[in-house]
Parts: sequence; structure tokens; C-alpha cells
Amino acid sequence: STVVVVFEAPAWKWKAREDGTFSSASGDFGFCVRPGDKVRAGETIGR
Amino acid sequence: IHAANSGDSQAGKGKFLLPGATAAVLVMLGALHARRMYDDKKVVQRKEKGIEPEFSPDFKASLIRLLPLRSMSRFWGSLMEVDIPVFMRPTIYKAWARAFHSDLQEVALPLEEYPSLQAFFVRSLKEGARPIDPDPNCLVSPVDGKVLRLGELRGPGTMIEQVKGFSYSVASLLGTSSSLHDAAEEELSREHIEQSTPENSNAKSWWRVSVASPKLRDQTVLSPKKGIFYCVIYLHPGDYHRVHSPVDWNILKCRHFSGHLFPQNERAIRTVRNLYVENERVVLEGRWKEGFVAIAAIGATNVGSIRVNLEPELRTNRAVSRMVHSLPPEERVYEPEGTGVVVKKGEEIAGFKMG
Repeated sequence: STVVVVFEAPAWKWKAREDGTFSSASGDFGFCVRPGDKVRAGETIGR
Repeated sequence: IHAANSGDSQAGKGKFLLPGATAAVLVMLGALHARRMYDDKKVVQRKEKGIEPEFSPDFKASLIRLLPLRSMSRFWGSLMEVDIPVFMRPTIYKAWARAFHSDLQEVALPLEEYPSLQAFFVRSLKEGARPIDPDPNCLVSPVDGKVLRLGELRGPGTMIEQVKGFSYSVASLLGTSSSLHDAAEEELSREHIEQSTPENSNAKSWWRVSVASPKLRDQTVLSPKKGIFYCVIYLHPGDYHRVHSPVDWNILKCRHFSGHLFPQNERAIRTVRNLYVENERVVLEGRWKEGFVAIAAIGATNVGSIRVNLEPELRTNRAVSRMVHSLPPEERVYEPEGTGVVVKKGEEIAGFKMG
């Protein structure tokens, strides 16, 4: 059996610099696990 | 095989314990099994070297469609529900635990109290055996298992890779309305796409925002953009088979797709096209503080039944004809519309059963 979780999360945030260009800021979602990892219910997989 | 190997050669001459055809079949099966073990070993070795397994549809994958997998699954389930004598229970469950690496220390009840292997398989755990990360900004695993795939969905296709060389559609997996997908593609083709922002997105536009995001990001300042992420987790037979909520969310819909029940081992993943989309599954869809969220619980031959706590009447793995695979999913929308059922992170929401 398999479970697939699909979810929306902050992917990127763009911040204006003084010179008018943009840079990405923190706040993006990131996974804490990798393919092949064993996980248990309740363990963080992304933050 | 040959009786003449022992005793009187005259008496044994020409007499076989097994008919020739049976012996030939056994030899053939042995050879096939050896070949399969050799192939699997090669895959493991390639994985260790960092080479991803590739999709390779084979003849056996086509033949498997002809097998009565649903009947086999149901038969397996009824076998597993047979009551085991109390004195044999610890021995049998310990053997199961050894074979499938289950942890008997965390089982909620004494082994003698599980009347059948089915009851043992769907066991609950001791209080506190699965602590839930309380951080509101994290998403927790809904099950015990092995992470197969994860990542972000990008582009108009919005596909998840089943294995290198083959991907399946998320819209088909979840049964999300095709109109949403069409809207996303239409949106991409429009010149005024940059007029959209995530702030004006509503509950139904998650797909559109996700697909459109590569263009949107160049247009907006200090505006958090959303992406659609996915995580595929495989549950081994020895794993705890209950599903918990990954976040605090509102469940808005439940869909049941009555499909096939193909096995889901690594070999099947490499050889059966659209494995997850074709199998029987239940999808719970809703929203959390960051937007859309859905969980698909997908059945397999040996673990074909899915129970949903919100739907005690729902019956999966029913004895049905093959034609049912082409039917649309049964969908239930929870009231009040737009709010649905509030579920806390870590709360049990579903579970699997054998057969």
C-alpha cells in the first residue's frame, strides 16, 4: 500500500532590492527527508 | 525425482514420483525465480551506485491484468480473518514480526488478544509511540513507511515520476476536476497572466496559481508564492497501517476510486504503467493554512481495503465486475461547504486492511 500527499506551501518569496532588482527571501518550504528514508507517522517530513 | 535412484533398479525403473510435466514446470518455475532474484539483485546494486531504476514495461505486466487480483485479494483477506487459537497467537505474530520487521514493543495489546492476523495487522500502538511534531509550520508524515518520491510539481503537465522514464498525472490520481486543469492550461496561454496574484486566488485556484507561478514570480514584489509539493510513501507489510493527519486542516471532500489492485512492490512500480492511478484508492481533499492539501491512500493486492474514519459506511475492495474500473469516482462533499470537517495534526483519519 502507498500514500501520496499533495499539498500547497510557500515556494518562494521575492524581495525588492534598493537597486530595483529582486532577490529570494527565506520562508520557502523544504523537505527534511529524502527518497529512501524510513519515516514514521508524526515525524516531520517538511517545514 | 527419479525413484530409480534408490532401492531396486528393476522395481524403480521407469517409475517417477512426479510426472514429467510437473517436474518440468517445477524446474521452469525455479529457473524463473532464480532469474527474478538475479534481476532484483542487479537493481539493488545499481541503486547503491546511485543509478535510478528505469521504467521497463514487460510481458508479465500485461499478463497481470488478466489475473483475478480482486478475488485473490478478497480470498487473502478472508484467510487472514480466520481466528487463531490463543496458544498459537504469540508464535505466529512473532514470526510475522520477524519476517516483516515489525516492532512488537509498541503494540498496544498483549499478542494473545489479537484474534487473527488481520486484527494484528490493523493494530493500534501504545500511547505516545508516535509523537507528533507540534511545530505549526511543519508537515508530518501521515504513515510509517519508506519515502519513494518527493518534490515540487512544476509545469503544465503536473506529473509525478513513478520511476525514471515514466510519470503519472496528479489530476488523475486525485480525481481533481479536469476543468481546473484546463483552466490552468488556458491561463498559461493568456498574455495577461501577470495580472493574477496569489492574494486574489480563491479556494479553487490552487492549481492555476501553481502552474502559472513561473511567470508570476517575475511580476510581484514581497509576495509569497505558493508551490504544489508531493510526497509518496510506501508501507511495507510489517509497518503500522493507520493513516494520520499531516497538518491541521479542513477535509472538504472524499473520493473513492474503484480500480484494479495491482501489487505495489518495487518490481511492479518499474513495470506497470500508471500503477497508482489504476489502483483502487481513496482521496481526502481539503485545505490547510497554506492552501490545498490532499491525501491519496492507494490499495494493493494484499492490502486492498481502505477504511476512512469519516466514512464508516464506505466499503472498498468489493466484489465487482471489471467494468467498474471505468466508472467515475464516488464523491462525498462535507458540510458546511467550504469548511468541511476540522482535523488536527496527528489525528487518525484512515487505515488499510489486508484483503
